[in-house]
Amino acid sequence: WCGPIKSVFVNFPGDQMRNMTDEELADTYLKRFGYINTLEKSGLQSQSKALMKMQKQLGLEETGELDQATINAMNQPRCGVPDVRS
Amino acid sequence: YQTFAGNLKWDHNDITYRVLNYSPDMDESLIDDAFARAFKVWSDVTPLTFTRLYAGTADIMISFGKLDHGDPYPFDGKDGLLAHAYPPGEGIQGDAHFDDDEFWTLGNGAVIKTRYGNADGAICHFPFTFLGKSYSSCTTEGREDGLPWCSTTASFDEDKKFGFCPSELLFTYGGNSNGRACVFPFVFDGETYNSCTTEGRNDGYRWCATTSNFDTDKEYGFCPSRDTAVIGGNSEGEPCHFPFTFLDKTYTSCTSEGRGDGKLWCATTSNYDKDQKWGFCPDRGYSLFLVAAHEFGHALGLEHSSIQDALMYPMYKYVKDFSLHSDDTAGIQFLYGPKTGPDPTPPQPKSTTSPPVTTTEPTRETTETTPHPVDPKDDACQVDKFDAIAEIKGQLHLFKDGYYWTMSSQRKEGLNGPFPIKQSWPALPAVLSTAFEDILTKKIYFFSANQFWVYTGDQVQGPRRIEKLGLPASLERVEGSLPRGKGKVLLFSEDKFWRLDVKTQAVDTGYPRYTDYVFGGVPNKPHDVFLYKGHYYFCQQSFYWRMNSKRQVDRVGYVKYDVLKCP
Repeated sequence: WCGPIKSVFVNFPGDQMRNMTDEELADTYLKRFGYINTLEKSGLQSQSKALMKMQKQLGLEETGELDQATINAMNQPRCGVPDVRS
Repeated sequence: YQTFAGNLKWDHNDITYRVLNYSPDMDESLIDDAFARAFKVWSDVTPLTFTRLYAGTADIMISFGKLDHGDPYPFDGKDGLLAHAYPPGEGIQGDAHFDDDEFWTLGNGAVIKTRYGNADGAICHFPFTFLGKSYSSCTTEGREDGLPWCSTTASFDEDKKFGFCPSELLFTYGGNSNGRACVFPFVFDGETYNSCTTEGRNDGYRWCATTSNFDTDKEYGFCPSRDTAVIGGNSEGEPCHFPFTFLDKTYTSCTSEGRGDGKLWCATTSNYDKDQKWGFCPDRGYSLFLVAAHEFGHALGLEHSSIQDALMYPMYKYVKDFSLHSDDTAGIQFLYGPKTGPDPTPPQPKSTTSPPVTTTEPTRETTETTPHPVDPKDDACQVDKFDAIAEIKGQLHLFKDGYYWTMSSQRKEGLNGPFPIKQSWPALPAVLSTAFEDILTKKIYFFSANQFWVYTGDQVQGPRRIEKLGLPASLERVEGSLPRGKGKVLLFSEDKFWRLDVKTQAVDTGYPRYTDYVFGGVPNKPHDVFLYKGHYYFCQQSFYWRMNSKRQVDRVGYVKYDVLKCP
């Protein structure tokens, strides 16, 4: 009985914040708040560059990696105004 | 700090705002207060002023909405995005939107302002004890009518102070029913409803009919949130049902099981597996004041700051004792400059009955005798805010700092004056707070601070304390008056009014009433109220709201330009 408890995640009807993978969360976040400019025609900026930009803006360690601190920051309640305006 | 591209800013310093709707989470007065305090954060450090409008288009239009709420940036349910605002400009620019799938509080759990009872609208005190048992939320225990109530002190058993908590059985907000309670059951679209519903709406707000049949009467209001209600999910407004079954296990309290985000939830029926009805449990919520102060920063021209302790940092963080960070101050002052001139200080009341002495005891015998420095040769058009305005002997009288002007109702003669008040009514102090003429007896009543005088021709009675009329001793001043005919006059102070029977010189039972309940659409704390040519005028700063006899606001404007016709 010392084994880890297996959590079962369910999709709750009407839940707007459905379970997302970390990568999906990062992609949505970086686009929504202006770190990845989806309108830029010169090609996609790398996610790493966008992550660096986001980490700098939010005062996090600038690793360019989707680390736990960055994921935590992305899950924080916040203002909907983009951090980087195109 | 950052400003928007091109340093977008307002081209005027007298900013207007308007609250378009309210959240069911907090009493309207608390929401109004949170917004006013949020604007004050910015007006304290800049030359900006903020005036609330109740009709028309304001620079900053404030609204609550859920998900798709009419702009290209939908909200996302509970948590995540809390609010957004647009930089200064025309149209939607400058507007602030708040996600009503959030639980709006003052940042530390539900703030429940009571109504009725004997606590004069005080906030619930949680926990409180009732018959030896501790309660952390409003309860219907001890009542047969199902109305939730709370104690406003730690112990109802000892203090017996209580009030009723928001519920659809007590009142509604918005809609067209002037705050009347829901009527259950009610019929809508041929169906019978026994509780508030979101049916028939696409904005997710819960509503009810305030008569038994919406289809015939079309009368409705929105349901206030009960403090025990779940937030979001698919059962907004319903209470948790304990115990409940989830994945064949029984739960007697909120749980985060089944979720990857750790948020607490509950079922609103006995069996989630069968009914799939759920919602998030009430938590500390988000401080509307802090979020609004941040959003108003955007509405004034600030972008997000990268300093974590700055108000304009994009993440929400609750702080108990807020003070504006120097980065925010630098940002807003970059756009609008620093505040100029001294901070406004309220005039110090002086006693008329005793010489000035040093004392730590507050005195209630106060009459405002200290006039503000206004040059009497100035004409009325140079006065921004009059002490009192009243229609006396068919002429509008405008009082300010020991002087008054008159204007005939026909306005053919224009403004006359200034005349010294002492010349016409020698017993009066320099600063009046309101006046009215009793049409039946031709007596003129003048109020200043907590005293009043009655003039019959040259004869004067007074000063007498306003408690003699049955008004509360705690009232600092009567700020407005509306003669209602048949010897009745409404006396306004703060956000309430009383009805005075002039003949018996006593206020009627059933009062005070809240100004905004009866006179919807006008400022709920006007600094002056008067009757002029059959219209009610409610004044705040240099603006007036005119209301017709059907209590409809039919005009909002400047006292100076629209009433006095100043150039």
